[in-house]
Amino acid sequence: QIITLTNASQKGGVGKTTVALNLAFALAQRGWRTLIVDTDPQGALGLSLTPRVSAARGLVDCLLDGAAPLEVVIQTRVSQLAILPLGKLSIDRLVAYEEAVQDGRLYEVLTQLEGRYDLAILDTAAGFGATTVGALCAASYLITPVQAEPVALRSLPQLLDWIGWLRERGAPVELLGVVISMLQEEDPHSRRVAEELWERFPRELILEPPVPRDPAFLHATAAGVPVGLLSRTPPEVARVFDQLALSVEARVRLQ
Amino acid sequence: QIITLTNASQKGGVGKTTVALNLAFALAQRGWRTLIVDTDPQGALGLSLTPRVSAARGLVDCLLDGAAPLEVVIQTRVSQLAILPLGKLSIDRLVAYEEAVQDGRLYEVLTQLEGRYDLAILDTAAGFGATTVGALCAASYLITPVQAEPVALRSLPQLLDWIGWLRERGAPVELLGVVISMLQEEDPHSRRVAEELWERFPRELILEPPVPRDPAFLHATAAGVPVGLLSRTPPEVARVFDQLALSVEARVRLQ
Ligand SMILES: Nc1ncnc2c1ncn2[C@@H]1O[C@H](COP(=O)(O)OP(=O)(O)OP(=O)(O)O)[C@@H](O)[C@H]1O
Ligand SMILES: Nc1ncnc2c1ncn2[C@@H]1O[C@H](COP(=O)(O)OP(=O)(O)OP(=O)(O)O)[C@@H](O)[C@H]1O
Ligand SMILES: [Mg+2]
Ligand SMILES: [Mg+2]
Repeated sequence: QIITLTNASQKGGVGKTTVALNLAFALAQRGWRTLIVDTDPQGALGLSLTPRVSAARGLVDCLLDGAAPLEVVIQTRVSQLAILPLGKLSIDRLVAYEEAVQDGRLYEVLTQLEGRYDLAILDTAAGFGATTVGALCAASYLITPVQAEPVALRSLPQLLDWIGWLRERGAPVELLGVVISMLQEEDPHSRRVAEELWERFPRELILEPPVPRDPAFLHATAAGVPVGLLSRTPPEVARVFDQLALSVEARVRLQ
Repeated sequence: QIITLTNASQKGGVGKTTVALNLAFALAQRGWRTLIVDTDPQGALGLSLTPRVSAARGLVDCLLDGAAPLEVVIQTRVSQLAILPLGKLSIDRLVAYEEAVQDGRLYEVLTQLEGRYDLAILDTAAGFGATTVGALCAASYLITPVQAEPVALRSLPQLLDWIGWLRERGAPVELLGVVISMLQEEDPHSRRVAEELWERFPRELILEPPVPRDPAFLHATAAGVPVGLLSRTPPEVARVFDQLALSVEARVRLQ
């Protein structure tokens, strides 16, 4: 039974794709067979990796053209990590894609991969549009990155409302936790956001440690890799994701 | 005839709301009667300003409950600057709101304000969902903030495709220009993005100057004001928006 973790947030640019990719890499390194799935119509995962991923077939081909998921999953050079990219999504097919994700077909695609992966990490588009709602309905757990900046904290209540609304309608998704993202220790306004999260939430809902704002992420996206693959000795910040992987393991029933 | 500028981007968190708010403030200070309109279902403008704005009635009341725009527009303490907030948008009304924005009613709301404003600056949700497409169809011009980071640059072609697609279908929206956002001069990957924009686009499509990444923006959102109102002597970065206002004036037919 694949455990599905969906990365979502109302606020844009908080690090959903960055956290999804780097957490998936860290979990794969811990030995879990991990599949990272791009549901974002902008093909976010491809944009953070390489043109090969952006050009590849993917979820769109499964949902709209009957492709078998196993035909389009990309095995990365990290043995336990595979990618199901978005695939090519033209503007004319956007509505069809959104409808397919919303009416449960995403869940069917994941079921066709049962037994091959322990974890599926879903990246989503900002906001609660059709594709994000669909990705939440297909999920066991939600992880939400909260950027350590005032505006991002203020939009967090909306996400919590959405979870309540979805659960009332039978979606089994559970909040696994908040990832504090882009924390700037030297900026009192950034630090204050982290402090408020620690004050207002039960500790088990704030995944540790926070991810600091770090130039390594721009370097990694420029190179098209997770931070853990940036160089022979990974940068300090890669270990943050190793620790986040442990936090995630402790909370999901991974065998 | 109100000139409508819509701030949009596929990529999230690139500074749409920050640029919309601070550019509107700078234009108002130049003497233009400026209305900033929040079309983003997350009520982004309210989140960057004060709880009073978040709690106020707004566009939702006009589109769904027949409120007259003049009843809900908020006059700010800056005489030439007014705000049309999103208003309260419950999850149950999201679809109705999206449909109203898409079927031309947003344009009607703006027409009811003719003669009262020179400029309307529309803030939008990330991506090209229903509300953003609606806000683009109601626009004379599009301004797109491009965050000076590799991923944001890579998603820019999608925005250009969308403009082409909309114009083919009769939307009169024209790209006024790119605002380079959150530029970090000391980071080669950030600088490289700005250089590529300068290389690949005609100079008239890149609004000058770029907006640097600056702690003043976190301070301003914490205080619920545009950067120009942060203190008695505005911070250095407020002048960037004064210059951007001049760049905008030069390109739109403002009388
Ligand atoms: N900890 C960090 N330090 C510095 N930069 C970061 C960090 N995390 C992410 N970034 C950068 O911030 C930008 C936004 O990150 P990302 O694209 O992952 O956010 P997102 O929430 O997926 O955005 P969207 O809403 O468009 O899906 C990217 O340029 C990314 O490389
Ligand atoms: N030049 C800047 N320097 C530093 N921080 C900035 C700058 N511009 C914006 N920010 C901050 O970056 C974050 C994202 O900005 P903003 O909310 O304006 O982006 P957005 O594109 O409107 O996001 P969304 O996709 O959620 O609508 C906010 O915390 C904002 O205060
Ligand atoms: Mg993303
Ligand atoms: Mg915004």
